[in-house]
Amino acid sequence: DTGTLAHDLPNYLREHRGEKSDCSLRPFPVSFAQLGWDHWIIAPHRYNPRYCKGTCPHLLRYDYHAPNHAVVQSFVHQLVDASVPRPSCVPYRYSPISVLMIERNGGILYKEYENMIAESCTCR
Amino acid sequence: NQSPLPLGSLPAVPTLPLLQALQMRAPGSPGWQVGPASGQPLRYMLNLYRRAADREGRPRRSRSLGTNTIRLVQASSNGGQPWAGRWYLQALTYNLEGQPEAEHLLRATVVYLPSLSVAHSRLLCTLELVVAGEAPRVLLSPTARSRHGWAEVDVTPYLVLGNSSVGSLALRHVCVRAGRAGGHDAPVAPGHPFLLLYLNDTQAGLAPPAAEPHRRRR
Repeated sequence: DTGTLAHDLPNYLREHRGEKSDCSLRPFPVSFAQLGWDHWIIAPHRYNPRYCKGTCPHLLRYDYHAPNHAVVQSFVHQLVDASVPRPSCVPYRYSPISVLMIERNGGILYKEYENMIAESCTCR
Repeated sequence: NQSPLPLGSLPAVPTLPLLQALQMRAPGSPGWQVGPASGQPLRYMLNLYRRAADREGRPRRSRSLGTNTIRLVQASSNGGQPWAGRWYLQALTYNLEGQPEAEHLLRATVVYLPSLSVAHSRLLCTLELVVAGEAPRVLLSPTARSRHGWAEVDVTPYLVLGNSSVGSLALRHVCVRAGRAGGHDAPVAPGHPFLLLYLNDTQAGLAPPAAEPHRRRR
């Protein structure tokens, strides 16, 4: 079955390209007021962390940056045992944001926090 | 005091590392008043932030600050009457205790206004470093000036002695009122200079270290 899928890859990809439910990066701007943190985070007022959502395809394309284990697990789910879950759509790369905060002692803190915005998604 | 603090409408679940780190830094409940952080220090940091990041908080790579953490420490004074005629002399202390272990000092500067207009005259100001046990004070010369009139004095050598850091910094803010004498209005006191600590947070993240106390300074 795996060999058949790989042989028929061009048709397979053509059929499944463009599905809205495919694993992809989605915007979701959020304000710190919504999180209840606006009483001590001065800036920014809002930012867009984004999120990953969607179904990981059976055949994981190279642009999903999926580890080999996820590729194997996808085949196991499809061909061997459906109780083994399919890989999940999760963030792959992140970027930082800068935050300005009031500290407990009245000081003011500027800080860059890593991994605050999702920049791409993967299946794993 | 690291007891859990309420944060908005968060459910009662085991605290995630990000939220735990934010709780350690947060002043407290939504009703907590942030009195001291206002005026010139806040404006300075807001300008710094706008230069460093865009509206959504993304760091501007073209204007890197060269570090991932900058802490503004406000001065405390012993009160009393700082005015003596035309002269303004105010002793200030900056408490440096309780800095997180993961934050390493790169540079420290004191920011102040060397000249400001008040009423019908002008205040000309400078800073003196107070060294414990030494009568002569060190007059600090600005190492940089901004277009908004701020002057910066590098005090890094006075904060780091050998392999350790000092627990506090003592300065004297000295101003003289130039221009026409007279007037019966109460003299306007200049805002206290503030200390900027340029730090490198080696954790570069929100998750706090496991059971690590804040650094105690000798």
